[in-house]
Amino acid sequence: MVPTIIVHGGAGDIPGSRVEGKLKGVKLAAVIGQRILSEGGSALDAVEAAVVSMENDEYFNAGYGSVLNLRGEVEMEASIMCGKDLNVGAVTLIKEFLHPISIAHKVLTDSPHSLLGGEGAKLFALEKGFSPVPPESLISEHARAALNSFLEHGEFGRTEIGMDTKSDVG
Amino acid sequence: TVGAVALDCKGHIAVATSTGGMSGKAVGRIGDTPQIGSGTYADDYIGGVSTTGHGETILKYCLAHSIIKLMENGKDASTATKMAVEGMTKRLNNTAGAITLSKNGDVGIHFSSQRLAWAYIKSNKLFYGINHDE
Repeated sequence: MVPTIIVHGGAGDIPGSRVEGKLKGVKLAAVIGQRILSEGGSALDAVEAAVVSMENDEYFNAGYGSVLNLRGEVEMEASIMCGKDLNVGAVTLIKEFLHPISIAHKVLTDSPHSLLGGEGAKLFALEKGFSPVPPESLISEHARAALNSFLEHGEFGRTEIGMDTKSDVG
Repeated sequence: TVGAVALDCKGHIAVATSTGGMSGKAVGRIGDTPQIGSGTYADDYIGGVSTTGHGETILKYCLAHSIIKLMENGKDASTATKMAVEGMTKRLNNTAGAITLSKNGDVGIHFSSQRLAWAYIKSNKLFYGINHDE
């Protein structure tokens, strides 16, 4: 089988100012994942590594650079699934860890459950050795500006990123 | 939201999706990403899917699993992804995107939003894009 990996960095009304950073980030993530595959690594490890790369990158709505809730906080979620045995791991309402996808992977391998949220997900992550980070360290200037823009408009767009305004996208 | 779908040398498929959700969301809001079948799905016998977009719409439509079922019923990865994303947008108005790999490594990319950043590597060649028709 020819190992293959595909990644995405989010759908929406992505403004022109963010295009270059997003393309650079998705290319890097694909290269990181492919390196694991080409060394005989598993698809599970490859997709986790690719997503970890984008969780580190403020150009993406995940990990560092996540968008903010109405209280100006980061609340993240992630899921991972293994096609061999349909095993799954997922977390939600994660506030103080940089890599929710790695915690989700641990849920897949180390928990009898599929989805852990909030306080329970935090306790599980600490038990598995993940180090919490100050929640404000996950907040980027772009995310803060996006929340302020939302608070001005007061309504959600038809998509995930940006309002459904006619931005520079043709 | 970010996501990845991989096929390894043993023919196993895996999918991972991670997100901060939606700007201005209510405290405690949970979207499609942690919900298997909506944000993420993987099955070695068919393929794998990761989705992004308007979360409440994706989870109502079970977008990832919709694409998997279309492939199970004979559609190729690209056609299945397009049909499901366009079907969701037609039925529920809001927009989304999805990336798909079939069990044979065929790629599917489609989005009804204005843009979706994507990249894939196949046979050591890198492909990438963000606008429609790239």
